[in-house]
Amino acid sequence: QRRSPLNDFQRLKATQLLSMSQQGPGPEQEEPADTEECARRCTVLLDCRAFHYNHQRHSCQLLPWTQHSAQTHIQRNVHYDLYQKKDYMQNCIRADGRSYRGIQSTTEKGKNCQQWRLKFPHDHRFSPSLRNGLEENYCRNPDRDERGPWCYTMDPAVRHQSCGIKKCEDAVCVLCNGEDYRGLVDHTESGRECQRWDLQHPHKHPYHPHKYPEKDLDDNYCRNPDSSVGPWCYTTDPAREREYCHLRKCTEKRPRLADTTTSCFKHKGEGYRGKVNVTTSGIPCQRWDAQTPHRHHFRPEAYECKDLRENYCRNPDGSEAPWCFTSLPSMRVAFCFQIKRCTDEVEVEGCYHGNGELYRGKISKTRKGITCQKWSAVSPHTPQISPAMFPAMRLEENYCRNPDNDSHGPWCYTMDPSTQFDYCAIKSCAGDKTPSILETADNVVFAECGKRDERLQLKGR
Amino acid sequence: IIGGRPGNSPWTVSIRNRKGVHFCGGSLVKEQWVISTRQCFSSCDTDLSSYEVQLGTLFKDPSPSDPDKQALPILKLVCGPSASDLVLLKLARPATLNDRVALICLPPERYVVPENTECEIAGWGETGGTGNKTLLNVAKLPVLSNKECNMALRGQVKESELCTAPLRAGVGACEGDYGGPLACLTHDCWVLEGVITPIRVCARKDQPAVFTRVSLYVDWINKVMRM
Repeated sequence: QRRSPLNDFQRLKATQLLSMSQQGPGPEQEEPADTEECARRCTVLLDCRAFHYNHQRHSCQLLPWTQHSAQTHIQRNVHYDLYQKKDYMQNCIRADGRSYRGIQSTTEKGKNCQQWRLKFPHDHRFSPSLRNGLEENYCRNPDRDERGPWCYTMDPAVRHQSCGIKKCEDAVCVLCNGEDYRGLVDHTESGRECQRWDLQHPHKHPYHPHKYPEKDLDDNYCRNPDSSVGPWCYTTDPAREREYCHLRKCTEKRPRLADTTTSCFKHKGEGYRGKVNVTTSGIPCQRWDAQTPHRHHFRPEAYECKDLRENYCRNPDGSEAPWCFTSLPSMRVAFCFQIKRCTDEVEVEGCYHGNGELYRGKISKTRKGITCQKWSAVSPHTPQISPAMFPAMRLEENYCRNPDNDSHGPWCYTMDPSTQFDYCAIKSCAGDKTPSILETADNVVFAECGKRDERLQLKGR
Repeated sequence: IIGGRPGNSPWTVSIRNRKGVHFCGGSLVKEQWVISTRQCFSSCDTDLSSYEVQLGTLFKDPSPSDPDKQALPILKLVCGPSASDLVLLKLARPATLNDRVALICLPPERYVVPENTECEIAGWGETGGTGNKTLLNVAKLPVLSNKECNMALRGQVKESELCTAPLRAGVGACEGDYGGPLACLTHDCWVLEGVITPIRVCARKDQPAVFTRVSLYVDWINKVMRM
């Protein structure tokens, strides 16, 4: 009863499906409806294959085609989400594949399929209808063949042949803990159907797809967003919150992690393989293969790709940095922030004196290696400092300069739209000393900031 | 905070990951800007969607209906000059200032806090059995000159760092406090003089604690906020 009709659909966010030749889709249904009601309407219509959901009008438009239909194309439109029936979109099958409505039209041996409406080269008894989906020459399973979808072939010597379409659970195998699994299995190991990640019923959960864009929490497919032992999903059974999915383990050798480091860590340190085994504040880490003082599920044998050796700081779950369970019963986990981050700065060329206000060199990249924007350009950033404002500074081309006497050296606007300005890959010249601050004293004046109600300091809540 | 007491620090913010778990501290320097430490963030161009800053409440894990709590998504992260280990976080919308949320002053550029100035650290990090681990804890620390600090730490302290004096009883920042403020009282105003950086030992007795000296980076902070 708690199954959502949306479970039969794949969603493409901010997408509109246009058809160039076919008759237009039905009018947008004026009556406000939610996505589940739209899915319900589409499900009962044999000629409905997809629908647009219009977020502005809270209405939908049922469509008789999908993006795989001839002469259709999809385009970005932030007002629409496109929902297409899974049977038409997936290239793998569930059970015997009788509901498969994909567009594969060759057999497992590579023979072209015969059009279902034709009786040549092979005569047969199947008549295409909306219900049996025998269209074009696509692989289908109208007689519930246990080997899955098949077709009559264009080879007069071979009457019919299986198309060899894999079951979804076999189509994509699982490496390591399946955090990279992007297959299409949507049932758990006990056969329960998965709940869509974008729904909060029957189970309320924190894994909103928009919060975890890199986890691809698509539709109701099995995923592993929380570094569990394997892919899992919330189930549509109100009595069972979540379950693992039964998926094929890859037999091929696992790939080597590209970003492994030992003396420092990159990004979140998931590739850190060094031997630091104390937390930032010096507390020894608990061994990963121990369950005291803290019980946990990060058993080394269950996380073969995470290198949970000894009691070394690691990041098996995508936390902010390498961490460990601590040997203190009162402190469960702690980060190992004392491990340095690997520098992501490029090698510097040249040097500047003072603050670099007289630097006139031709370096034109930032410390991160991003190319500088021309001082005369207005995109990607609109500069607040232009060559005309500071003619003496020679703000030429995109060379690093220091027109505002920034104490941290020459800088530039960058070509990265998300980084307005940054310091350049130039260092202060050796032996160039800046005056010490420790002998000077300033008169201090402050305005509104820094005030607090001291009564709150004393008052309990 | 080790050796602290539950207290009020209306500019101290809690930085939360996508699961809503506190992992670092920060200081509100403008309605839409928080300063913290680089070590808390995976990269300078990291995707911080769904990370948020929580402020206005003394509780580490306030109830969803806490009327004082403000939770503001982080829009952008800007890394500070290379040696600073500072980051500025731009919030998706301005914080509402009130009794429980206030801005902390920035020091004048290159200002040196006089020795013995009364300062305090605040955070929701580990308490080591002191204070109250469900609340914001605050501890007082006096400033130590770099000269004396260098004598204690064998000359390893840079001008861009600021020390507080060692206390007999262990008082200091610990796991989960990193990125938070060292706020010092100057002319009746609290000023962000330091940022708590990850250190090897929490509240080591008879050893000074070292912070990033904010006054050396005020020009950068103002430039980022202006631009």
